[in-house]
Amino acid sequence: MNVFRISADLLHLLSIFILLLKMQKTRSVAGISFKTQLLYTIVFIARYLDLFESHAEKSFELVTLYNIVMKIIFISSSVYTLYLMKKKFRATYDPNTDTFRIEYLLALCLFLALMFNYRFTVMEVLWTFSIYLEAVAILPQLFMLSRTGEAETITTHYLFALGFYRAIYLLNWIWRFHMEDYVDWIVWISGAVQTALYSDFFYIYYKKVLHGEKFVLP
Amino acid sequence: FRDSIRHDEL
Repeated sequence: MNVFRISADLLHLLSIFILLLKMQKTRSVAGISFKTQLLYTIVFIARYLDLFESHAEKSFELVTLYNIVMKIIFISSSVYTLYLMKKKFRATYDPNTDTFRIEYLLALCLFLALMFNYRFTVMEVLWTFSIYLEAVAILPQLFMLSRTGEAETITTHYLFALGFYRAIYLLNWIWRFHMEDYVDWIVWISGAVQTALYSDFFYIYYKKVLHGEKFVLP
Repeated sequence: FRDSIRHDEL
């Protein structure tokens, strides 16, 4: 555990908090892609299946407890978000702007996970699948943003926190590579792709929102 | 590859 990793995780938590705040405060899910939220829920469940494995034989460290708590928060908040979008604030969701085809993303990531993994077991392939899927899970949201052409400021704060936490993870890996000889190519390449997908968004967020303007696509 | 794969990140 290092300062980059902990800051990234806290920023990830903050992004979830901002998303929940946006929905509760405006009592609306307008501008939020249900498909992206669904993909995140699939990502968390596929990756954190180890929660249901026996922990008895594992050496118990503080970081294990930390991971367990975070995993439970990530899964439950993403399921709760789906509930808010599908039930509580359903009337404010506009499916006509959320038209990205996630079937292709799911199929591509499953294919890649079956081809490129560290070990060909169910748990490992699902873990790898979740890494690949997380890298592209934001695409429906960015697609929705490009279709509507503008976004509420609080929604852009959510996206910024979500993208920026991935950028800090890159620093974490550089740090770990130097300090622990840590190498994880699957995570590194996916993480780099994931962060790169935000570049246009980061640019417009910096140009507009940080200067007090509304987020509008040029 | 590694004997036991331990994914210690989130």
